[in-house]
Amino acid sequence: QACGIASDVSCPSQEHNVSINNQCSLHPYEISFHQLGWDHWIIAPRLYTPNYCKGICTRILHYGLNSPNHAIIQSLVSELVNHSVPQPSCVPYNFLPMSILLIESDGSILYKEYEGMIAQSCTCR
Amino acid sequence: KAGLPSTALLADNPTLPSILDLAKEASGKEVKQWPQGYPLRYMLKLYQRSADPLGHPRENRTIGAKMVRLIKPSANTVRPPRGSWHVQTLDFPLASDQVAYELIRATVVYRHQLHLVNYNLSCHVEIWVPKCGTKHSPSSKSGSSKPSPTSKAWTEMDITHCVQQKLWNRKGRRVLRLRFMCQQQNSNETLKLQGHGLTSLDVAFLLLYFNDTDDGVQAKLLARGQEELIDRESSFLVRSVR
Repeated sequence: QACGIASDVSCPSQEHNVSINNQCSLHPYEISFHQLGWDHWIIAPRLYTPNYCKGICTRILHYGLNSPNHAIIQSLVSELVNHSVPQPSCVPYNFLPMSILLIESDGSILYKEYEGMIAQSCTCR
Repeated sequence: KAGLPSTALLADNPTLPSILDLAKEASGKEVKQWPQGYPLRYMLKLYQRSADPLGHPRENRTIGAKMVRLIKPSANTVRPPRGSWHVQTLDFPLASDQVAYELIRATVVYRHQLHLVNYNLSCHVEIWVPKCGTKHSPSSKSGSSKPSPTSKAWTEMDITHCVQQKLWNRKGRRVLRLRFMCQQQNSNETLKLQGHGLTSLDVAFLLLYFNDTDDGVQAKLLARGQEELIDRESSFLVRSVR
């Protein structure tokens, strides 16, 4: 069924069950280190925006999701061949670092840049 | 406290970002005490210069390091006065994650002016490491090229060479000992500073700047790989000549 693969050919049944805003996408999310119970050792920043990825990875993986061909195959297998094979997952693709000022248990003060702290884009894998 | 992954998971997976290791450690141990005074202000200024309010590292940051540790002295002893000099010895423990991080710079920030009730003192520090004599007169400029965020009473002195050459690669527990020496400005009278609480006063702290050794390790691995490749090729060449 070409409609299931080529993104410019939509399948009638496809249109009903996956609207655009359900598709895999990045969701902004802000927390405080107090909510994580870490504010007794993190001096700065107060707020942290890890963001998260959520949504359905349909067969029509819209452009820009950086998904490998494998994701399309897996979604077809899941739908047409074997339902026990899960649909691809919506996960972060690019990350941003974050600088944290914290207190170590010996009382030293540490400035440190941590990689992979903020989700910047999503992908279906 | 938010649930943390079980320590077994953390322990099994040493490559987890060290923030989780720290969280595990910190959630277990309450921090001794929240820092205050000039050391905290110094690091807050360094942080604000290096990251925006949401913690995103600034593109134009100038610290040139991925990690900066401010270490306060673990021991601070007042020595018997020597003539007109007041002397304190300060011990700084050099804990290190040598595997993951490479020391790229070390400085000591100290008070070069000390105003007590009836004394105005001029101070400097000396490193207690053989053949590492560094005697500095007060100067507001730090040894480094980068403007250090010190106030007019504090000075930053670069001691990278001493720490890297003499201490950093030593085995076992490594302690950097400094002598903090003060003299009354324009007077040679003997100082009687007992009771001024000098051992609890922040008079100096150490700053160690680190970078990840990842690329360092990568570079070394590549270099070693290339060496092996070259060795094999050269022996191959010898064989083909035979």
